[in-house]
Amino acid sequence: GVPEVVVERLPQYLRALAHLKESGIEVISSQQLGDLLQVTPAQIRKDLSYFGRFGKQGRGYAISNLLAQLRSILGLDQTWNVAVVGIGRLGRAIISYPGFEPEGFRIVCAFDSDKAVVGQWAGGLMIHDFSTFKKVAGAEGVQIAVVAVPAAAAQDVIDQLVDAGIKAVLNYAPKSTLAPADVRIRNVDPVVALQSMTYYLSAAR
Amino acid sequence: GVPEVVVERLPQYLRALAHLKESGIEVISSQQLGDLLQVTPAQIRKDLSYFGRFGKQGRGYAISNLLAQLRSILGLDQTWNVAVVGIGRLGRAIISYPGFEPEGFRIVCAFDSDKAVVGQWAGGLMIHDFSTFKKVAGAEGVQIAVVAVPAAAAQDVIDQLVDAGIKAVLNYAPKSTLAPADVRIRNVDPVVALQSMTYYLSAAR
Ligand SMILES: NC(=O)c1ccc[n+]([C@@H]2O[C@H](COP(=O)([O-])OP(=O)(O)OC[C@H]3O[C@@H](n4cnc5c(N)ncnc54)[C@H](O)[C@@H]3O)[C@@H](O)[C@H]2O)c1
Ligand SMILES: NC(=O)c1ccc[n+]([C@@H]2O[C@H](COP(=O)([O-])OP(=O)(O)OC[C@H]3O[C@@H](n4cnc5c(N)ncnc54)[C@H](O)[C@@H]3O)[C@@H](O)[C@H]2O)c1
Repeated sequence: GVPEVVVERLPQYLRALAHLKESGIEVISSQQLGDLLQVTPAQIRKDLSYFGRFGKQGRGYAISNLLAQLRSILGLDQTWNVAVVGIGRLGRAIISYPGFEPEGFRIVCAFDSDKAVVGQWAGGLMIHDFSTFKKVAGAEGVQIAVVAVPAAAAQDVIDQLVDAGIKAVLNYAPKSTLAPADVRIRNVDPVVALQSMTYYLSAAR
Repeated sequence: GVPEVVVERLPQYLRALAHLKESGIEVISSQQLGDLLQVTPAQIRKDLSYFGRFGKQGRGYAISNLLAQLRSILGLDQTWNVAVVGIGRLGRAIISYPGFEPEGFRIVCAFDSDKAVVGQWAGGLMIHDFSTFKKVAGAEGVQIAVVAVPAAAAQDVIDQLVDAGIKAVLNYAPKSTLAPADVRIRNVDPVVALQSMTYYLSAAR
């Protein structure tokens, strides 16, 4: 199949293409796209070749067309049901995060393991006991889980999500976790983001 | 100088190299590293060439050496003083996030604009009025700011951070913001992370 890191690069291609389209540009070569993304043209062509035949030799890519096809391939024109696990401070902030809904990600249920938290309401959702995840999330058609529990609980929570049939997890806890090959885990890692900036702060700059 | 997107790829190279080193591997070719990162060997060599002469033609890269040099280039062996702006739910979660300290990122002060929040304590830090940022953050030697305010306040907050001399901002608010070319902004974008997973959930898979 397609290497995972190639799929991970696609949303960035999409953002670049969407910006180009907004500025009224209709066609782009892999050289120009490569310059924009600072990726070699060969890399771009290789990445895109996994998904279909795009562009015309010597003519470049028709942006609108490529954009529409990639969005469809990535499943971005669909709605996705999302569950949040761990409704502490971060979990509550995630439930109210306004960026999900416009992009088709609907948070439909919330879970916690603390008896003092279960039964409370957060952003219009009643918090369920995480032990009922399989039944409740199944009934809600949940496809994606967001994990906002402490690091020590992350692996156990993910094991239970996997057992319930979840195939995509966005993990905020600072822990690398394990899951079967057919389950995707993305870690929200602010440290990596900070480390991409310290270069500019370092001595010689 | 070095293109920004190249600098952004370095932390990923570092993680791969660190894993290889942990498994006892001492030398790696750009082909092998490329396979690992799913980036063309030409891309790897081009990226690294911006930072120095690494590796020996026909012999590959000595991992320990490359790792140490890249860490130094990225400023990862230093301590960095960090301020958090916006001490609501997310801000409090960020102050207690255990991943920063071990990597040399020390949160040294906290700011908010709500009179009801200013003067409270969060994670051992007293919350200052954001209007005093320049003075307080200056005294604390703050180099990096983390923004956890609502989207509508993000641009104004960043303008004030820039005015106070901050050159690196980690922004959690769902808003693309503007800043001068010598100020780095990284957005923590969970939507892009989710969009890199929906591919696997989509119909045909
Ligand atoms: N990646 C990031 O940018 C980022 C930023 C801040 C915090 N975090 C991380 O997010 C997580 C949550 O932080 P917080 O400040 O909201 O913590 P918190 O203590 O306020 O909330 C954690 C919640 O998880 C619940 N929980 C614990 N174990 C559970 C389990 N097994 N099943 C279900 N629920 C469980 C708790 O009852 C609690 O309500 C932590 O791991 C923290 O390090 C990540
Ligand atoms: N990127 C992510 O993964 C992610 C996840 C959750 C929330 N968020 C975002 O983080 C931000 C905070 O979310 P929250 O739930 O903690 O909100 P919140 O309302 O609980 O807290 C926001 C805080 O910011 C303060 N504030 C507002 N304007 C300010 C200003 N001009 N200067 C200083 N402080 C100011 C408020 O007084 C409040 O204390 C929001 O933008 C939210 O969308 C991002």
